[in-house]
Amino acid sequence: VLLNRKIDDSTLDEIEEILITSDVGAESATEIADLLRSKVRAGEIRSSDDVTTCLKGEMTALLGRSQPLVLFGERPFVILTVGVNGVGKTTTIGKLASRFIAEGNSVIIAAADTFRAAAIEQLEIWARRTGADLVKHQSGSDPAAVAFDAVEAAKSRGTDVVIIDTAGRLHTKSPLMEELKKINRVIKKALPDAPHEILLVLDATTGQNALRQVRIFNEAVGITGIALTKLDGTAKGGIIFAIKKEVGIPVRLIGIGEGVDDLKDFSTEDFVTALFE
Amino acid sequence: SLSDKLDSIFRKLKGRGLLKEEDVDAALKEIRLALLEADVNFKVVKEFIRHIREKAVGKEVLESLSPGQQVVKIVHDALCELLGATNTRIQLAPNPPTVIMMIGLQGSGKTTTTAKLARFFKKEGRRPLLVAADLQRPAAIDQLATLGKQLDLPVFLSRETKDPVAVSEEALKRAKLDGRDIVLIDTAGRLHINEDLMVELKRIKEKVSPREILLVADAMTGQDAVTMAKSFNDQIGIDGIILTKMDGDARGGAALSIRNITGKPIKFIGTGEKIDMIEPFYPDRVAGRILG
Ligand SMILES: Nc1nc2c(ncn2[C@@H]2O[C@H](COP(=O)(O)OP(=O)(O)OP(=O)(O)O)[C@@H](O)[C@H]2O)c(=O)[nH]1
Ligand SMILES: Nc1nc2c(ncn2[C@@H]2O[C@H](COP(=O)(O)OP(=O)(O)OP(=O)(O)O)[C@@H](O)[C@H]2O)c(=O)[nH]1
Ligand SMILES: [Mg+2]
Ligand SMILES: [Mg+2]
Repeated sequence: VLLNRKIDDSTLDEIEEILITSDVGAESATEIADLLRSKVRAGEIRSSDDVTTCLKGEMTALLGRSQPLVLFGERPFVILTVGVNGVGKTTTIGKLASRFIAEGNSVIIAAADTFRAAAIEQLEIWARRTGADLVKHQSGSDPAAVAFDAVEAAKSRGTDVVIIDTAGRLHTKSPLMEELKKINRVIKKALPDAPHEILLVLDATTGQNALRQVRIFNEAVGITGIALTKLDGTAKGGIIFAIKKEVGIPVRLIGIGEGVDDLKDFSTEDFVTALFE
Repeated sequence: SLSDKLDSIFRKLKGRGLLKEEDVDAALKEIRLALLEADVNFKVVKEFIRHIREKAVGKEVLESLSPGQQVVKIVHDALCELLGATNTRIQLAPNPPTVIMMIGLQGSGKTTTTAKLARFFKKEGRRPLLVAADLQRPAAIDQLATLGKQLDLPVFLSRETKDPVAVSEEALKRAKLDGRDIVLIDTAGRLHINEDLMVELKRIKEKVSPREILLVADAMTGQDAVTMAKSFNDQIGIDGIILTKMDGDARGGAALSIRNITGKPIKFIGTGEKIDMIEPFYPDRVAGRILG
């Protein structure tokens, strides 16, 4: 899209447009464009091929090295999955369970979304598909109790990984955020070092609101990793630049489809390349 | 606020006078930023700013408003005009049943909204039939069945077939036999770039001739809103839009982008997870929210 030609204002405008339409955000896009402009003026960039190389370099540096999800410490390794409604939490858990099991781990999934219609049934299907065990209570019961029971069960059975599904919740709803804090506290009662990973699931089609989601979930329970879903669509997920800059939380995983194998480790290089495709 | 930022730009302008070009251009920079931060699509913003510039330059500064407030009013009114539409009621078919088809990306809120609409019609004294035509997502049928049960409304479903077209056709036959006057078809979430799944939607449309095809879109959608809405509209044809999760704090620029690119009316907004949380769409409320 940026054929080799001399740099002028229209080239830099084009770059700003690509960045903005990728959900990088107007402020970050302008910062990056200004940075390139100053390098052009300093003579560090001569052709538009240079611009592309420099741009990709800048963005790769901004994102930093990939930090994949690694199991560490004493077992069970507990993952708490959180995020707003419909982003792909339950599906991502199914994919993660499949991956951990393929790597030789035993997995318990906790059906702690006790609110939404057929949430437990949805997870039951994923558990069956992947060979993971499922801990569930009745619909409408206390989600913290489900999480607690799942961690207790993992401790007594010697299970390697516990993945806890929670109900989608908008970060603007304080009673729901309080419920999440309670789930987190109760998990700690069962296992003081847990959760080892608090995974925020973000939808790549979401715009600038993703930044607010990260801020508020992070303030509430402390997010240690992000899963960015639906990158198999046309949305680019550029918001992760602003997220990295503001809170430094790594994107661990990306969702690239609805199937059990459609989960990849986040690669900075692949992401930056895809941004300009 | 945007109004404050614009006031500082127009500080030198007092009472009587005209909005000068350079002042308006400075204001437009701020407005452009506000709209982009609100997730309005880049190209839609460009067009909109050009439109505002024409309206604002050379206008007389009113006594009752500060120049900044006046420009905000010009922008707000223009947004309302662009967002608004006359045809925002669900159109009923001349010969019942009226078939309504819910389409959209994964997780946008189709299943929940299908149930919300069913409740809305039931309250109006109608006899809706819910149709579980998502045969792909785990427990999608159970989800709609559970919601139907909550509403004490019938849900047409089949666990035998993998063909949503067949389910939709059968459901329509059943609706006619049972005297149901509204048929609400919940479809599986899909990507506009998945050719097979878009063909599937076309086939359902051919077989059941929906009176309304509603695009269910998430209010927090970013720049991609234009790409996906245009694609759904070009390939399937939509009659209206429902914007969900408006109870969050997303500014909702997707509303302007989708309305602008499809020309179709926004009919409802989803305002919560519970089954009664759906409201008609009011352009001036959404306009104010986009401006932030
Ligand atoms: N194309 C695509 N679809 C996805 C991806 N991840 C999830 N989905 C779909 O998105 C929809 C919502 O997924 P869920 O897993 O139910 O999302 P959730 O966050 O658990 O939803 P709630 O529990 O209702 O808040 C489903 O149709 C999934 O199949 C992905 O990476 N790509
Ligand atoms: N807060 C809020 N949540 C909503 C609203 N509408 C739907 N939801 C939630 O969004 C999530 C996804 O809703 P679904 O109805 O399953 O979405 P869908 O489009 O049918 O998903 P797929 O069939 O997987 O494509 C659920 O958690 C719903 O409760 C709304 O207006 N506000
Ligand atoms: Mg879920
Ligand atoms: Mg659905």
